[in-house]
Amino acid sequence: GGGHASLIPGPGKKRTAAAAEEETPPPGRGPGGGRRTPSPPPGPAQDLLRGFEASLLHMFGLRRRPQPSKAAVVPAYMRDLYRLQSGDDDDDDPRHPRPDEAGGRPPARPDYPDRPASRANTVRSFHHEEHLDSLPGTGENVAFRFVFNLSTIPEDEVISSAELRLYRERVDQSPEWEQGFHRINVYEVVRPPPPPSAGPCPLITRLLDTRLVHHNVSRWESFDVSPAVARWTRGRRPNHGLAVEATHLPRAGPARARHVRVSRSLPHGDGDWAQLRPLLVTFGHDGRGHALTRRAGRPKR
Amino acid sequence: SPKRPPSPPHRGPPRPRKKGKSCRRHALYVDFSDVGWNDWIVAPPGYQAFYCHGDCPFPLADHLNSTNHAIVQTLVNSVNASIPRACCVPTELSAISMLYLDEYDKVVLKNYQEMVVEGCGCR
Repeated sequence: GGGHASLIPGPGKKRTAAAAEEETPPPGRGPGGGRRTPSPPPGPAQDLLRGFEASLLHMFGLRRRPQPSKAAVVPAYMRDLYRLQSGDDDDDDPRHPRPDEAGGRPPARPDYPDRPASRANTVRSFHHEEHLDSLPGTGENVAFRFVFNLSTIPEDEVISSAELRLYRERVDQSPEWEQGFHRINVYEVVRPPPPPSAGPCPLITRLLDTRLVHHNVSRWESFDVSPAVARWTRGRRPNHGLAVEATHLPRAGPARARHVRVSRSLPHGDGDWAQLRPLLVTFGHDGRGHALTRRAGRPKR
Repeated sequence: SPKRPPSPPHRGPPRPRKKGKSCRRHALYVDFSDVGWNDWIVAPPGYQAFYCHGDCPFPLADHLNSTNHAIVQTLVNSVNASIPRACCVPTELSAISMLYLDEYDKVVLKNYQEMVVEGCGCR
């Protein structure tokens, strides 16, 4: 309408719309709770539409039509990357509010990752499998293991870069500046942690990245985990996850354990956790087309 | 012929301008909600893909962005209609980025090549 041609010609479009209206939620739900395309009656038009959709999905590199579940969450970082990449720097979408930073101000837009994106045409984000294994720490320190299932990355996609993003919340109850320093260490777990019955056994890890931070600000921290992800994907090495350790410098105050958001926290519930939980982002290239070069603004069409 | 006097400039009725009929780019908005794909494509909701349509008449004007072969083919068509005219096709395309949820509920941002017609020509 409105002088624009649509993707499907008139009769097919009407048929698709009618089929969508006839969709009944209970039998149409997939195992993940997502919507399922209703099975239309067989016929030449439907065969044509099915073939049409199949060819389009193949063009997009998908084997079947995605049926996202209601639990699927689109991280704000991915939305920001899309906006930055497409040159669409408009204000935030009111339908998808971003979590507030301390003080009520919205978090600053992340810097566009020019270097990782310059060699990639695909960015994927992963949440961990909630196998939050508390690792044996030193008593003063807190360590967590995150296992990200990267098996959905296609074999023909070469990962050139990967980052682990952790959110840390501002802590106000620190009387002295010197007491607010933390060191965040990110390791690759080389061997899985031994079972508790095995007794005390040192965890074998490899340090990937580290950073000294002060807990006077809320922000995301990005850690380079490219070597580990390259080993898991290209090198076919077993993926035992990443370990994150928050080391509190001596004489840190009682607020030290709340700074880095590595787990759900009660009683806040799951609302902000969906957007603030750790995020693994991979930058890869499937050998087709050019990289994600950032566009510097685009005139509105 | 050099022995003939030069012919006067064309004074006949002006040729009707075929504005809009020659090869050019036309609007074509692809709306993902029209095919029910807006449940897994997060952004954009749709995009201007454009398409090429129009005539490639003899002689091919410069703005029709033709190739030497298209000029020859059009020339041959002018004397032998069994040879088709050159076709109005995209000569320059650009990419778009799409943010979507894949089959495994993972969020993907991907750059797709040659999705938008930037220029049309007779080829």
